Amino acid sequence: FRLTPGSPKWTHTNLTYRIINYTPQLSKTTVETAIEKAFRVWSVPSPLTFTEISQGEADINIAFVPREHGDNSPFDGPNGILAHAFQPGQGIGGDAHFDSEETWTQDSRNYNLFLVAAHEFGHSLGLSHSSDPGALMYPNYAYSDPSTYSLPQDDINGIQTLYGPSNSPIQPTGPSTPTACDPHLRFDAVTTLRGEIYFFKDKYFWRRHPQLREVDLNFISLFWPFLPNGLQAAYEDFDKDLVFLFKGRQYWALSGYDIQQGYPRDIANYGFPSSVRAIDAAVSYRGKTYFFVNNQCWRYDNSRGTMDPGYPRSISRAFPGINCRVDAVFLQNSFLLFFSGPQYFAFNLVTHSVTRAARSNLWLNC
Amino acid sequence: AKALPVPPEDLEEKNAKTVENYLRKFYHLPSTQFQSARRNSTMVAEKLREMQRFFGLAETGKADAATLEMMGKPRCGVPDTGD
Repeated sequence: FRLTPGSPKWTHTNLTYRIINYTPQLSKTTVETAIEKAFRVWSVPSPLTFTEISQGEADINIAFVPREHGDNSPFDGPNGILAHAFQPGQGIGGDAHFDSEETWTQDSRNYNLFLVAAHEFGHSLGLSHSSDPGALMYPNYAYSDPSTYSLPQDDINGIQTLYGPSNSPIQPTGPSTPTACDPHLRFDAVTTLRGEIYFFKDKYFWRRHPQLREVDLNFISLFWPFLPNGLQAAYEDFDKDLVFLFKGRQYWALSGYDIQQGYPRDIANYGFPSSVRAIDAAVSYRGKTYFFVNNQCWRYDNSRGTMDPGYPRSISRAFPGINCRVDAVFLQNSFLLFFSGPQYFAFNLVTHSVTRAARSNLWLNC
Repeated sequence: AKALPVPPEDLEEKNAKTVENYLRKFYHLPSTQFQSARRNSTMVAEKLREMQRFFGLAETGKADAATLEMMGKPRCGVPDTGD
């Protein structure tokens, strides 16, 4: 996190705000609810309180304005700059302006008002932009499901540096952005997707380009707003050119970046009994899909559409040398790459043996 | 056809404008008036590296594809550095 240079902050904690005008795209109630929820993001981890007033001078004025609007920081029409806000202080200090030419929504369509408002109010309170890609105060817009939104730890650290901890006996904590070179990094799921390799972790995924070996971190929600965080397994069905993603008993299908209609579905469709509550990892190879659940391996025949007899069997029996629970697995050339905790094992499908073991985050260029 | 290919020279000029505009708004790139072209390009490269460092991109000091892609993303209007 970063504080605004000079660390300007409000000297009182019971702040007031006033909504000067509204956007015609959302009802007044929806705007008020989004703004109230955005302020609550900051009041929960700090001693700050926010009270709406409808008359007089508020600490934080909120307005929807287009282009040049008198503060020497013109907006630029749809997309580009979405909003801005001023650091704590009298007059325009603390005020937040939203580009009235944007499309403001209360869902995953660009741009969710609650998320942008929560970010701008961070500036109104004295925070600057954070270089943590998972932080609310990161400069670029990134959709996150408002119904499950919790302020990331980086932002909590920032606001508490300025105003101290919350008055509640239990200090709230928030999610931290995974770092590629964390020696303890475990992947939730790994799959290939038309040549690229996707490493899923919490609400993020690293995408590795096969030739350039560049790795970039993205929000799952940026590509697939409807997918949940915390995916557990994933595999690419090369014959159908589909990627399947699993969480709990539900699974989704992607064709490229497009989510297929009619999903999520229940893994009962694969023939799993109700006793199987979740899938740890999955990989498809030569018309068979291998599912890893606890210390067992199931094998599904893609063309017959049923599980093969003789399964489940122990993982170490199906893949000698893989004597651990599997977090994730994917196929590359004639190798299955099994990930377990901070390690991966390369299983040679020709010699039917483990031929290499190393750190998982080597795949992220660490 | 509506989508006519953009000649490379125009694209480069367009990219240069995008970069300068972005760096002026968010990284306090001084105005290029009254500056020599040489000094201006040095300053642009310096600010580009600052922006690339902030976003965790390769610090090339050049308007490479990843940098231009980042500059094209919707964002907040408050500068990333300074007041």
